[in-house]
Amino acid sequence: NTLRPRPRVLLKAPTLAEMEEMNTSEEEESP
Amino acid sequence: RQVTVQRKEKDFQGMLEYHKEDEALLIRNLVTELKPQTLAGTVPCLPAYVLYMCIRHADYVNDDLKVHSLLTSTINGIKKVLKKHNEDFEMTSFWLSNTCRLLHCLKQYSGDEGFMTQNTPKQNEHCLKNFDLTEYRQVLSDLSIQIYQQLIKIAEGVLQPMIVSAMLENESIQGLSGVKPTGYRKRSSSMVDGDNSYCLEAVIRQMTSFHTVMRDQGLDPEIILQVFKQLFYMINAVTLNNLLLRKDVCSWSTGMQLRYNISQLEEWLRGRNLHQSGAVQTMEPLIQAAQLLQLKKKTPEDAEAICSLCTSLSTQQIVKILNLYTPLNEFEERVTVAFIRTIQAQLQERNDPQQLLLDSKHMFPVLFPFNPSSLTMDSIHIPAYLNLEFLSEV
Repeated sequence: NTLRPRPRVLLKAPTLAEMEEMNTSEEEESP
Repeated sequence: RQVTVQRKEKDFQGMLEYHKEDEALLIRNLVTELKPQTLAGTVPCLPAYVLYMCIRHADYVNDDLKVHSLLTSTINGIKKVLKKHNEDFEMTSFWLSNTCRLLHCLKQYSGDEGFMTQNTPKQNEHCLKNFDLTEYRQVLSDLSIQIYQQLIKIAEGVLQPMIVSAMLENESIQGLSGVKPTGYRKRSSSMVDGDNSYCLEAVIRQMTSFHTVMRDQGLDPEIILQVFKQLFYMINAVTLNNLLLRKDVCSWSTGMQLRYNISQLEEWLRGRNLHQSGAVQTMEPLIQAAQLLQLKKKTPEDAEAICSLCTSLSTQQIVKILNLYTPLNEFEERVTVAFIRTIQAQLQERNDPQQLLLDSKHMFPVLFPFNPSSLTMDSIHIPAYLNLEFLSEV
């Protein structure tokens, strides 16, 4: 089946809480 | 509303390209600094569509870092704007609509056949080619739940101070004040400072305003229904809890006024096509309490009628209302101890909850059903006042 697309690559995502943590630590690092 | 959708040149494939260094500007102009009012007249959820078109281009050029970065910045931007406007119903509703729409887009254009059943062939061309964003969909779904909770908290904060006076104290039925229990006339315990009384129309006006905002912003109809089910539950709980604690409102006349108020709320739901939300069902304990105040409370037959009617009230609540019941005048008798004992005997088989009061903070779990859009990406026009001229149409 030539029309079938190739499988997509799963992009790993942090959870909402992990994202918040990363964001907070970035804000703390910046002056 | 006027929807600004115009057909673009035929070579626009519904993707938007930007330089990596412009990502912060994109998030600032489209998320953190955006005022929902400026988008009146454009297609609802425009920011979500613009973001999807940017994601799609990063996917098209197979740039996973750009996709990661844009989604992370978007989510953090939305969280920032919600934190800053945590008492602003319009802003919170706006970002709930957009977050849900972005989530729907990531499903509709995921390439997963289960989400593509309603797509046109043109829409199928706009699916992601390289990346599976399932995990980001989960993050957006969690974020939507947080925004929904903030929205309910804001709406409840606005409505709660109005409920007791509007539902129990305000008399809109002509001539009813003449049949208030003796000694309690004109009592207004909750109005210590100034005039804090509200009529039911004020509550209805406020709900109409909430509904208009959510509808105009394109919030999914299923979510709007859940918002009103939640708000009606809160109205029910706050009113019933007050009734269960205040002797002065446990009277035939308050029962009459209460039933009238509930019917006005039901009528409002029907007028706004919200009657299928389950909102009225959440009011059932209050409806029964209003009926209990109006029923005769003397003979064993009356006891039988009360027991078969009050199925949404616990034995403890029924007994409490009967104990608090205040006769209208010297000609109406108090509820006798024997009558209350008859009720208790009839209801002893019931396995009722022990607490007297309802949990007014209880929240129903929210669901965000998939709601694909019929819009095609290449038909979306970005107004110049959004200052997104650095985005190039591809």
